[in-house]
Amino acid sequence: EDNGNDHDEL
Amino acid sequence: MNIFRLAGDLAHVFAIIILLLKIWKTRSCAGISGKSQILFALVYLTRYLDLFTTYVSLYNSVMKVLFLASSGATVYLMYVKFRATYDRNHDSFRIEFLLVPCLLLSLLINHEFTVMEVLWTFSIYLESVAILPQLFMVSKTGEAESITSHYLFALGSYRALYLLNWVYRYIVESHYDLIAIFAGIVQTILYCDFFYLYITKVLKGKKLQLPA
Repeated sequence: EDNGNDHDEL
Repeated sequence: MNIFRLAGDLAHVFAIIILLLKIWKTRSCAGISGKSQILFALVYLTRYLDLFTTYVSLYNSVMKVLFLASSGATVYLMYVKFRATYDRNHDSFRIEFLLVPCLLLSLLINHEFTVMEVLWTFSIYLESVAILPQLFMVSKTGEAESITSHYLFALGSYRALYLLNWVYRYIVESHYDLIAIFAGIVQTILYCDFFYLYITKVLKGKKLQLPA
């Protein structure tokens, strides 16, 4: 399992 | 934020500025794929819905608004203001061949089965292939203006720099996002052929012309 989308990157 | 991420974002902004300036100064969008630009506008629309739900930083919000506004402006210039110069006969890539698989894949492989996450995932998958109508157009006409080549180089560099950002974040922060990494690798691979031509031809002052 990965950490996923952190909404920081564009 | 790290140097690779910042460089990637700046390359992305630079690409958009080059494209808008080219269209505005020459009063023409010849050689630019309107279909790729529509796909990019769709990418930003579906990805940046989180502007309304998640605040990350001023930088993050400003960039998101900038990408939304500039892609909207590009589509407007191509399809309304300079419509007569749009080379639609050469822009014949069927975008449903990209939209449908990206939609299905985002429904199947995502971080979380919610509307926002599926739309985010769809935008990541779609971005990775959104340049294909443009590359198809270049291959159909067999050439590209230098300014269009610079645009494509800056746009391709952005995701390549993000790959370095993801390596850095994995090592330093133990953060990784397999969906973004996988799509970013696909996106960068699609530009490799173009990068080769750009470095061997355009940087030596020649026009980008494909071998007959």
